[in-house]
Amino acid sequence: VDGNNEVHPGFIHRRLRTHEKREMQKEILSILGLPHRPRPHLSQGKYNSAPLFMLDLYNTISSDEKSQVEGLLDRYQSTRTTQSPPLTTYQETAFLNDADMVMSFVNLVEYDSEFSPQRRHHKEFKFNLSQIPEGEAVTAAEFRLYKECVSPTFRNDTFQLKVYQVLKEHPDREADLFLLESRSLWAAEEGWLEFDITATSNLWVMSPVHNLGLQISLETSSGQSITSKEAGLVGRDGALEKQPFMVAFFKVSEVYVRTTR
Amino acid sequence: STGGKRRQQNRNRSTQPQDGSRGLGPADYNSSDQKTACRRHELYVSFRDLGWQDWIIAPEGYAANYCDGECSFPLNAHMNATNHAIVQTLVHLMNPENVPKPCCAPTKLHAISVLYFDDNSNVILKKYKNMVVRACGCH
Repeated sequence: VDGNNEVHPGFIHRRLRTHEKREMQKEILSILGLPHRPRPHLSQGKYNSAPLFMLDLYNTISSDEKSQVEGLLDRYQSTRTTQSPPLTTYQETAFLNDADMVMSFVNLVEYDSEFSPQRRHHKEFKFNLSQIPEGEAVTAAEFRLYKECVSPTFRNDTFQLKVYQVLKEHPDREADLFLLESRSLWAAEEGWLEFDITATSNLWVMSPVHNLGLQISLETSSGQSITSKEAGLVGRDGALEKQPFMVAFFKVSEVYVRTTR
Repeated sequence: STGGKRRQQNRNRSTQPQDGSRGLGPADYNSSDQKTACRRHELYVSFRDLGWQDWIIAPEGYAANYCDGECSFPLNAHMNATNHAIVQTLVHLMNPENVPKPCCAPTKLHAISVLYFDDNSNVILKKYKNMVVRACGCH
């Protein structure tokens, strides 16, 4: 079709045969670097927090083609809560400027594991990073949790939120944990909380057997252990658009070579 | 090998100057040259028509475009001809049986971003380079 919306006279019109159509679809999938057409299991998936967050990023970069990366960075920064630390380091900004793929991961844990009495309020999160295309290296990764304003019982309190990487699981005793971050939260604050898990994600991508997930724990200022729900953190039973997820930024580290067919 | 038949088809094409066209006006060249000149044509790849909306969240499709037309002397009639296209044309004129004319091909390509689900319902936002033909020229 030309600029006047008229069909180009030299264009040969014919309907593709079924096998030609299939081959053409394979070629387009190959251009997209996909071995086959993905078959996601979506119930309400499109309205979940991760796809909505990613769609926001997409809309921003699509609306400003000239400054795609800057747009991505701006949008990304604007999604952060006022209470959370800004992207201040030169290294973080450089990572985001370099990103040519962003990927979000849904939390796979349906129910929390049976933890010991000491860790009975720990909450577990697991993400599948096994399908990262070859040649993609993690430049930045964040674990995102949504916090709502809590009930009046704790309104003037502060909580200590700790995020751990699970190092090793044992059948007869508690898992070995590595503290990634400890953060104070106001009970009344509301919005997304982001935790830098770049190093952890890199380990998981390079060595999938070490991907045993994350755990979080919460304590009041008096040291009392509380559940994440009591602290206002949205879990599986919460709103779809506030579900926890992780997001990772990647950079192509190898020249992409199309496979021989 | 398909030159004769192709040229006949090309003569019937309508003139549609490409964006940013410069150089001599239409009166300076033979009108048939203008009609068959190398230029960009629109071609939309629709993910919706492929029935891929279940895994591609955005876009619904993209204007991939393609290049088509003749690259014949004088090359000024064609936008974005490379310097080597002139050499290629001269050699073709000297030995038309063995040396082909310059090719009408993309000179400017742009990227698109695609947002899609993978098999695990994770979401990928990826920039694909060289997906959209912005300008065509003779190489």
